[in-house]
Amino acid sequence: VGLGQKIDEDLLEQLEEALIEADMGVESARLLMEDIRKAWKGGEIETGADIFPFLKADLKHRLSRHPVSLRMAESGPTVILVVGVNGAGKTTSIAKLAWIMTQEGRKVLLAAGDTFRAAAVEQLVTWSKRIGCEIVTGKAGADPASVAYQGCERAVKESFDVLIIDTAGRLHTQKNLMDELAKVYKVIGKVVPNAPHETILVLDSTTGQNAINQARMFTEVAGVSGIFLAKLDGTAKGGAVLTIDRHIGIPVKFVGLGESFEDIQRFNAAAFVDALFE
Amino acid sequence: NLTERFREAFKSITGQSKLTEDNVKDAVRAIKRALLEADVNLAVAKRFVDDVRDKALGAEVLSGVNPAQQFIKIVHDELVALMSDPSSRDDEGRVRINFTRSRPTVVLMAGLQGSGKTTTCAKLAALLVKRNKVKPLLVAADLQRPAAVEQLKVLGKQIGVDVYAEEKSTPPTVCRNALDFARKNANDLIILDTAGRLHVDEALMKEVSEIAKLTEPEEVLLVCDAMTGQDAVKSAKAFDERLPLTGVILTKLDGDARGGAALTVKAVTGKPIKFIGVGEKIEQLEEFFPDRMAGRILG
Ligand SMILES: Nc1nc2c(ncn2[C@@H]2O[C@H](COP(=O)(O)OP(=O)(O)OP(=O)(O)O)[C@@H](O)[C@H]2O)c(=O)[nH]1
Ligand SMILES: Nc1nc2c(ncn2[C@@H]2O[C@H](COP(=O)(O)OP(=O)(O)OP(=O)(O)O)[C@@H](O)[C@H]2O)c(=O)[nH]1
Ligand SMILES: [Mg+2]
Ligand SMILES: [Mg+2]
Repeated sequence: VGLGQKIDEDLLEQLEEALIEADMGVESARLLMEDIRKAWKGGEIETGADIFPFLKADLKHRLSRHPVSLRMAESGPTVILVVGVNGAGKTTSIAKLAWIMTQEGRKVLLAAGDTFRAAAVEQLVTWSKRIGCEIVTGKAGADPASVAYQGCERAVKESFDVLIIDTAGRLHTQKNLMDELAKVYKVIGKVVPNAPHETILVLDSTTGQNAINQARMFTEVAGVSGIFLAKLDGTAKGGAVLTIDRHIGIPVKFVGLGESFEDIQRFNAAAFVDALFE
Repeated sequence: NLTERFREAFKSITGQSKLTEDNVKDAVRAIKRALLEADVNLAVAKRFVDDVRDKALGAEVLSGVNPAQQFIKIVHDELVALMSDPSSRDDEGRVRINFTRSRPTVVLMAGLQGSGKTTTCAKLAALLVKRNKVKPLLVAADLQRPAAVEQLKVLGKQIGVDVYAEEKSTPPTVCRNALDFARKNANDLIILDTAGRLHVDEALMKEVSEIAKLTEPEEVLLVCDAMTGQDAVKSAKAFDERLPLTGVILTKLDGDARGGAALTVKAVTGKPIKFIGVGEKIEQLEEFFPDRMAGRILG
């Protein structure tokens, strides 16, 4: 143990502030410092020089507990539902997922489930052309559940390996829109057993503490199973995913590093944690 | 309410006749925590509570007033003062847009990806048609996002406003040509919709700075997402350094984000928050009220 030596409070304060500035949130950062103090008292950390490596190792361990691979269907198409608040990066992230799956030799189908926003369908159609995958679209203003339904039917009928469903941006505080999403989720499950196999929540890395509310509310209506952390090529650290991990346990599966369909990487906990403190 | 939430932290002020360094220590810490939970940037929050502590110290507790309530009022008033900008209001207290008579007024919208620029361009056009009876021209200067031009065209059609777009071009060229087009088309207001960009993307920051030099806008508005966290300090500072910002529009305030980014952006740029987006519909753009924002940030 530090032989009764007092823990370096200045260092702890510096680390706590770094975590707050990374959007981990003041309460989560405080709890983490408490964990460090316990580890210091318990002799797990011996010297001041061990504090920072211990912290990083602890965070890396937390974020590595869950598999980052996508859950695939045992047979038939794997259905991925993509959700999130307005402007988070859903449509672009779908293009990236489609690209990665196509590179893996899978037959990918997209469903333009945002039937509300101006030029939303056109945006995804453009991506489908660039990537070379098929897409299901509905009439303007069509019920999103019907587009999801058509997507599922076609995916099964034409033996697609993967179906990725785009949805309109919505704030988790809009009850009618969250009800609409719950309906889409239900319809998918009716057409394809055990679907959606993944519900991916797209989070903007620049989002602060509101990310935790988003994760909670979207999980309630659509069973979020993974996070796509978009716009990590900016200066924001995306630390809110640490708080989401602590309180809700949803794993980050992908990160977005730009605006092209190739700007996607599978989540790497070690790289993410190192970057938090840079 | 805030006083109840901070009852524990404010215990040391209760019953006191004067606010001292010692008895406001817990209260100041509680305020700093509340601001951080609301996503106010750490450095901005620290500076703010220092200012509040200075204002609070030595204040005689007004008779008949609960000292905690008096402290909260100091915090609230200080927040409102920080986010206010009287010079951006006209005599009737309405948000001022710097209209010019000598040529079409130019408004440049800039900001990070997905913050709500394109939607806000249409909202602002509709609001100014109603309020100032102008004939706006929306300019589709985002040539990089798939269907961005189409998005603005659809919105323009919805509100009956012309949209200027070019097929194979560059954003600065589109903007320059739009100015010429506006004169011929008798538009007295031009709103330039630009592509979302990262403040660390040197090429794109240079491009938007070039557009500003070319078009000399009367208004350069930073469109910022209300749920932005600590990063607001970096992006706001960068945009303020590269552009002659005249104001900020905070979007998606119809959500439950506390909106601390409002304080961060105002503190860092000194530029007024002029409007807020409170929904996806065209009419959901309102004038910014600092006292409402202060209450929201404090939770
Ligand atoms: N730099 C960067 N930009 C991104 C990334 N992901 C998405 N974007 C950009 O963010 C903006 C919004 O992306 P969209 O895909 O339209 O977001 P969305 O969630 O589908 O938006 P709505 O459907 O309107 O809710 C676009 O300009 C994208 O190019 C990323 O990883 N990095
Ligand atoms: N709920 C809500 N949604 C908004 C608000 N303002 C914009 N949006 C939505 O946010 C999403 C992004 O809006 P855009 O106008 O495409 O954003 P942008 O800044 O132009 O995006 P890029 O051009 O890709 O950088 C869309 O789904 C809009 O409908 C608002 O005030 N409230
Ligand atoms: Mg979309
Ligand atoms: Mg846009």
